[in-house]
Amino acid sequence: SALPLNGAARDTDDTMDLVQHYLEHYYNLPKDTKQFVRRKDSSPVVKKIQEMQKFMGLTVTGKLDSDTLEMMRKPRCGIPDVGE
Amino acid sequence: FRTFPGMPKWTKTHLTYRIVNYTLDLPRDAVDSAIEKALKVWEEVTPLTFSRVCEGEADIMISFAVLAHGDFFSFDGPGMVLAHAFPPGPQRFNGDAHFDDDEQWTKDTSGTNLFLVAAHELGHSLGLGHSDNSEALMYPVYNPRTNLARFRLSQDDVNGIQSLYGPPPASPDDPVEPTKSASPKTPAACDPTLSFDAVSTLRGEILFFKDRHVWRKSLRTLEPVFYSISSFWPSLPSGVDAAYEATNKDIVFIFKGNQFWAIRGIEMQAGYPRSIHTLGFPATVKKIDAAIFDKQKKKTYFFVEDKYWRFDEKKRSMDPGFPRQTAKDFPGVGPKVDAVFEAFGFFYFFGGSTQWEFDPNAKKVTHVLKSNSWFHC
Repeated sequence: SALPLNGAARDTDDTMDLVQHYLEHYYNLPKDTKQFVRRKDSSPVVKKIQEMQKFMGLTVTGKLDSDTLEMMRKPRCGIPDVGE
Repeated sequence: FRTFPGMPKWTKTHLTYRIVNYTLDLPRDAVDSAIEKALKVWEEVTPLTFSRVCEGEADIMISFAVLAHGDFFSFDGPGMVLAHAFPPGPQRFNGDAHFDDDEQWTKDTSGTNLFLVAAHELGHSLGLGHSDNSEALMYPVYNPRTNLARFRLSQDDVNGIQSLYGPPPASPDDPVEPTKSASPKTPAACDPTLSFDAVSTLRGEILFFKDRHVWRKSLRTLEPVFYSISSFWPSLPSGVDAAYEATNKDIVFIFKGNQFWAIRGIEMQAGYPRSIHTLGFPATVKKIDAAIFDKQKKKTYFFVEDKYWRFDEKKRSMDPGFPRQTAKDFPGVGPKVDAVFEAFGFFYFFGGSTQWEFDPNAKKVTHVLKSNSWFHC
């Protein structure tokens, strides 16, 4: 957006970037789903969030709840969890 | 547990590793021992053995880097991604482990514990993927609350790595099924079918190598004493192929695969392991079966399959006219030799559970014994 983001909007944007990168890198979310991630209810993204929650032993909600976001921020190995 | 797609794994059990560079967060020896300890975690539950090389290419190249560092995955600064590693294979990065030097690497958990992350990454270097078992070492998220003093692989990790390489070879001190014939003392030492990987003298004692252990036998005592190889020489692999003492140098040379190490007493000599091909063996020779130094002639005989080479210790080169058939010059011995050493002017050859006492002057076998006759069972 042309206007500088206010704090809350910038945080949301950062979080979406984090989620986007995490699901692409560790769970094989295809890179062309960029426009969907902002709409959190899109099915490819929901499925990948559920896959990540299941792998990590979290409650499988398909939503970006606090546990899921907290787990995404934890230090970890850079190797993908599924796929090549 | 998971393996990588296609289940890549090493087709050999003896692997080399090299620490290419160091983080400034820790003293070098702390990095060395963290890596050694991390490898031992996997060595203890598989037939795999590891030895360190200090130059050139190794199966597992270990390095510290920041941000973009030449592979396809840049690091991301402090936090988040701590390290990554590549599965087994012949390509450039296969087997390698990279550590993000924007992390604060520590010996404890005040920062990011190097041993813990290295043990995880080396699991990848051996072919394990991530596990969804949160108790497993191969779980993708770093757990700073791991009890380092009582670290153990989870059963999931063990199942995973053994699905690729199987369990460790039964070692003489593993609990064996008590059988009537086994005597109450160390059953392996007096097992009538016992064979040795290698035998060498060492400053008047005799070393009998078997798997990950070595019996030390003084000529002044009846009983051998039983040790793990790693208790003397931590960086020496188990399951060695050959060993001999060059008494004129006070050095024992130990061979495994296409490499050899030099030991003076219990000190590993710097600059080893070296390739056996530096001794003059052709590339067709992949390993040595046995070796012995003839102090009269200052020559070393290397036994490979049913032939042997003669090496001039003074000129440090192979004599021309070799290899020759072992049976031709050592009639009654072999055809294959597991180990050999010299004592009282005789050569003692070992093949399976048989031992041949050979008189090098009379050029004949003078006694045929059990391999473990030196243990006075």
